[in-house]
Amino acid sequence: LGPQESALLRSLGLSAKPSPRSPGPVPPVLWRIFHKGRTLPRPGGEPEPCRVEEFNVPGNIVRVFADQGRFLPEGQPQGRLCLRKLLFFNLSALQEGERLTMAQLELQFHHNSYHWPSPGQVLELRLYRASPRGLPRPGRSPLVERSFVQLRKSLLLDLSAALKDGTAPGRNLALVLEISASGDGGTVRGPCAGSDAFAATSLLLVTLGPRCRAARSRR
Amino acid sequence: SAPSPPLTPSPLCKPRRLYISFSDVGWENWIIAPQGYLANYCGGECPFPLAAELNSTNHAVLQTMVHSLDPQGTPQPCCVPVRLSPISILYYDNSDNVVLRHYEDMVVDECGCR
Repeated sequence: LGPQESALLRSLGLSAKPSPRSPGPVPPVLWRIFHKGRTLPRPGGEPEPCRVEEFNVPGNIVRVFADQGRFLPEGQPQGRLCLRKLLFFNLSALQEGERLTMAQLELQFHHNSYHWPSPGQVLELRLYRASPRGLPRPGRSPLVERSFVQLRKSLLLDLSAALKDGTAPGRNLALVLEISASGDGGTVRGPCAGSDAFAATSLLLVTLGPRCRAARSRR
Repeated sequence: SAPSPPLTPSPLCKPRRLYISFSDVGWENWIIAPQGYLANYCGGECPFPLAAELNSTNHAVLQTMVHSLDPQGTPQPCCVPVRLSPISILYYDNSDNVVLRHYEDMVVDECGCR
């Protein structure tokens, strides 16, 4: 299949034939989009190939990147900071000419973290841009700040606005996630769950490939 | 894999069945879904007089006319895809990320003489 295969792979936007070494499970959201694209006969005909209806954004490529970062030492006085983690995503699969149209970070927690935080506590989540070595850029305000009184199995954070300017193809993305607990009146009662509550993180990116961009500009 | 043409194949230009199975080309270990799909292809003649359903251009009508007068000098028009549709493919990329990608123009829905 030699030259024909490489020509076909190139037309599919692949530089070489993938040979997955440790393929992970397929995220349910991708199965959902895949099956929706095959079953829903749209009133006007086929699904539009350059739009992801699940998120209602332009795009023809949806990728899910697994986090390759590590837990970082809390550094702050015990009890206040529950968890500090470097989130590291290898985005080298993004190709020249692709335009980012949506970015969504998913934090997954274990069931046993549902007791976290304890009554009267509030969890504060902050996400910072970091250097690949995991150091938050000094003085940078957080990309995302959220507080919540109850953990859920999965937490989705929209990073589209934050990433659209900085994620050029072929780069990695490094973020530092901090989760701290504060009680009423600022005193923290009891330790917070920390890294054992944490299950996994993934980054979903929607991009518009060059061919779609050309088609859209023609239209 | 295209089944052998039926005993009395219609000679006219139209979509013919072609199923592409990714395992036939050894891609089943990185393409998650679909296992294959109905791509089809265009086959058949564009004879004079060009019938209306052959979805042809005025130029093709003229070309068939000239071909019928001068078969050696001017070929018949070609039977080509005139309407295609996209498919989505779910696959692992070279970094083991899971990717869902919409590809345009992957299925031949309609053929015509051009």
